[in-house]
Amino acid sequence: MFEARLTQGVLLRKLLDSMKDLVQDANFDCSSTGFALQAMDSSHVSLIHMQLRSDGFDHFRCDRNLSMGVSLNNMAKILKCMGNDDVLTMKAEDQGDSVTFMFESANQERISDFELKLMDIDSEQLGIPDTDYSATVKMPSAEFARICKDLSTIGDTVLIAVTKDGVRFSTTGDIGSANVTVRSHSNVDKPEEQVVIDMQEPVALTFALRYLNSFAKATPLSNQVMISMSKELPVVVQYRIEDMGHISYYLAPKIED
Amino acid sequence: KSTQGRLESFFGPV
Repeated sequence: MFEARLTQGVLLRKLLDSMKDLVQDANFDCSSTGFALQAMDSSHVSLIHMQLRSDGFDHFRCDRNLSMGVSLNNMAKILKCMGNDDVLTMKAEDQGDSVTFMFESANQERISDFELKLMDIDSEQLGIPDTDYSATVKMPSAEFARICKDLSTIGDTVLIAVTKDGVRFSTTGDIGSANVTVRSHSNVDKPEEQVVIDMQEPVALTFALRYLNSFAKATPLSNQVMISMSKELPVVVQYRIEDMGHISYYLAPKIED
Repeated sequence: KSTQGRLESFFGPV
């Protein structure tokens, strides 16, 4: 039996909205540690790793490990039927072929349940080694989303270059070119607005903007985003979910021929 | 010219 109750049910809707454009079908792994997902997009260029710890839920019970294969798009459609302030409970039997989502309105006057059929999904899991990255940038998530969107008007790829002076996002295209440089700055009163650059050595890598724009769909989940890069390694774009876990996206770099 | 890398080139199977 798997049962998980989340007072802030809207959190799961935001998570689904940040994954469904990248991956169609995926397995949610339920265990005593929590609720997790690892999935690659169909072209194997990007990977999502999402983890919600069991202690972040208001109630969490998972008697045995369970893998729930779902269409992320269909799950997102169901979660759209949840009120913004509803409490969400997910339930699944150990050998069952469906998962139930129960939505309770804050005043308990409306209770609904939606059942989603599960699917058998063969998913390829990759081992992601712990890495000390050459550079890590923490910045406002909305600022990162804006830069990716703005640069997409000019080009298809972005060169992200971290130096001690800041992080520079550059693109070129048929109509011209664009650069945005963000400098580190602290803000004691508004920590969500600060930019922190932790650099062991300068690093510059090129990525497809299309994927970064998909990652930015996670912006409503966190005020800050953490971008970690090392030479010739996939970038990690991580959004921390307060008191619960994170959603991290990995994107393979473009390789110069 | 650049080509898009694939994740399997960087990460191995579990």
